[in-house]
Amino acid sequence: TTFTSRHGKRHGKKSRLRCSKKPLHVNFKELGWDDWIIAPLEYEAYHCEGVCDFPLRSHLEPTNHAIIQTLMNSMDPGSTPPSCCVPTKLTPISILYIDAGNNVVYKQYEDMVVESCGCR
Amino acid sequence: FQQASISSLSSSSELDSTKDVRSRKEGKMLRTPRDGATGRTPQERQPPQREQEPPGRGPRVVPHEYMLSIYRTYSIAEKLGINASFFQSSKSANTITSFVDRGLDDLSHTALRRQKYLFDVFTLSDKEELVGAELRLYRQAPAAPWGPPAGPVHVQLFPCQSQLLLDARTLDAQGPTPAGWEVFDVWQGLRHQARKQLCLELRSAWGEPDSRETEARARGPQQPPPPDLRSLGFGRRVRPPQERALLVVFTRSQRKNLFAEMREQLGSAEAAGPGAGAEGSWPPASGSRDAGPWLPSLGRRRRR
Repeated sequence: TTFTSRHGKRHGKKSRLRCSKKPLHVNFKELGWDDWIIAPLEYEAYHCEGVCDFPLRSHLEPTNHAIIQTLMNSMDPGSTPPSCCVPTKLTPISILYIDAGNNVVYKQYEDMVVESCGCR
Repeated sequence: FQQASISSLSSSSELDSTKDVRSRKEGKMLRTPRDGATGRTPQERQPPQREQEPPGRGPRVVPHEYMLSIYRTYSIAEKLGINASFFQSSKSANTITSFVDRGLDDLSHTALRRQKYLFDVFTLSDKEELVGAELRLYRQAPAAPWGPPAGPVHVQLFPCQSQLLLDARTLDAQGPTPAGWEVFDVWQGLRHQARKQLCLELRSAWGEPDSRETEARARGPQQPPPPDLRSLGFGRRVRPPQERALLVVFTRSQRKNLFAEMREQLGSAEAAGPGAGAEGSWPPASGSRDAGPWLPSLGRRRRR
């Protein structure tokens, strides 16, 4: 059996959010890249945030290693940290930019938008 | 499914409203007065326009309409979950680079039967797989007919100083010819070319489109010399930027990360100072004067 808190609620700790996808708006103008990126000047990249605690939900697509690590952490938090909330599926975006020779280039950049998060 | 289509710009005023001209060297933005809010989310706003003038003249760059339509089509496809590299037009490339023609017509001859198109392609990386290359020539509607045709008119494309016929096109000798883009496949020409400068030669001819000796073949006394390329609508004297010849190169690069481009930008924007990071590191090693133009340095915000 795993270690569970007696009151079912964490003492004085607000319940921590579970691992999930959160908004992350990227503004290339703010990054100072708008003098070489033509389009898009901003886009929604999302990011992963939250805890991977026991029991892990199936939609978090945990690896077997993450399941073991989470179990061990729930039994003895000092033995190992919980598994990590990371992107599990990423998609590309198209960028139109100016290269070092002042030519206009279209490029598809992989892994620029988080589609789903999970525990690894 | 929605039909992913290339949305042509609805009006030049829309272009003007989002037109802002940047001069890269100064990093300043000269913004034309914007219309009122177009009520669109930033993502939907048309990408800003820059003048894609021939490189080496001014640092301003306006993307060619063709590149804007490629960007729009493929980013719509991405939103629909369609992999853009499946598009036949993309030739399964993930990088499409456009180069503007730097050549000018040699007006010393009375008739212009050959045109040289010059492109600085030094930014093409030989680490990337070349999967296609096109020369896009905008043919203006010829002002006056080129005289009694002596048969079908052809234009042929060769690498300069070479007889390797890259591509040919038959032009309609009868009736009014509408203005439009002629697209030539120049992949062969780029494959065998050192990636510094690409020179292509357009020639006009009578007779069969792909016979190499067309022009060299002894012309019978009755056949007039090949037509002047300007009378076929290929004159380059007065061309708006959007009608300049465009070399479009399709490559597939394994390079996944943005940092390579940023390093290039850093290299072109500033001479690498003593604090520049080791080759391949991004951002430059800590302790350098600043984290690099793209990251606001700690404390005071940096504007390029």
